[in-house]
Amino acid sequence: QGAGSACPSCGGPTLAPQAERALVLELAKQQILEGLHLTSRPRITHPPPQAALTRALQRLQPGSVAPANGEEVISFATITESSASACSSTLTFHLPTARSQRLYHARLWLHVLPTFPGTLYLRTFRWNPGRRRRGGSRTLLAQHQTTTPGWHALTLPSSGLRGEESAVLNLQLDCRLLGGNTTAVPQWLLDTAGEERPFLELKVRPSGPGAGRARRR
Amino acid sequence: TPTCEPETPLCCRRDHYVDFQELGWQDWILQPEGYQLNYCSGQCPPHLAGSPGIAASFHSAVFSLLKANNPWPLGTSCCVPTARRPLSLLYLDRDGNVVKTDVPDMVVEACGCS
Repeated sequence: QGAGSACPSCGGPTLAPQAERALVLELAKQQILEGLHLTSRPRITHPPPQAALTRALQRLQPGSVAPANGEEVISFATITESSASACSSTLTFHLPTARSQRLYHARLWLHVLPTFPGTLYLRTFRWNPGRRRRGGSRTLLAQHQTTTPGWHALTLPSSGLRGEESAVLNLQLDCRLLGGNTTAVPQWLLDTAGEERPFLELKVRPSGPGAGRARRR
Repeated sequence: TPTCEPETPLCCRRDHYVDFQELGWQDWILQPEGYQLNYCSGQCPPHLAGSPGIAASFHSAVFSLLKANNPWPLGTSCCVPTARRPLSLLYLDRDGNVVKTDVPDMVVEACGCS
């Protein structure tokens, strides 16, 4: 307690500067966790590599504003199955457990390195592994064609990505060459650990009654 | 609203800049590096009730009510935030996803007497 001086609001004794600073830091922690609807700070077990993070953030629209009361999410893929020669792989994403949120925009960013001439024809499926031993099921989400290497943003139907209570999303990629030497299988390297790993760009907003209306003050 | 000086007894905005490094949270909050944690403090004597920190018309309405009802009001008016803005945060969640969100009403910009 500061010597002598009185708090201008309540007239009680003021705090010593260090004590006030410690209180302010504690308040800041509470305010941020409340604002993010978190009970405690997240423990990051597998942070994405800084380079991948930087590239992903560069890809998003510069200065894109998070939707009012909504969120933008970048989720990096972990490759669960990838046949070395062909380019069909299964990408697994651990999405934020939705707090009554509604997904309305989804794009899959892929870094493509076709090493064969011709057009790369790519299909994206949602893969549901299924509960029992029997194989799961898959739903076609989108088809794309490209003739150029580099980054590609594949728009996915947000309706196709919603629905499951699980926060784990499996996407299966299947591609082949059109025209040219179609027997060749494109050697498409999926960068799993480096800067060009695939990622999902999502936009969510609160769902539920009246979420879209302006708050009545 | 005046920013509080050490001796300011009247309603003002007290500014504190909080660096996330100082909280040890720079590993999961990617942007910004910190934010203004401001709060309101100070006295609100009767003639300041509803002071233009909110709106002059509100001030005169409160003032005439005070005069009409009781020159020495029992209740006191308080020094409260009258303008706040959101804080845009980019952070990592526990699964390593990058989340960008605007936290509403996070930064107090102005204070006034209720």
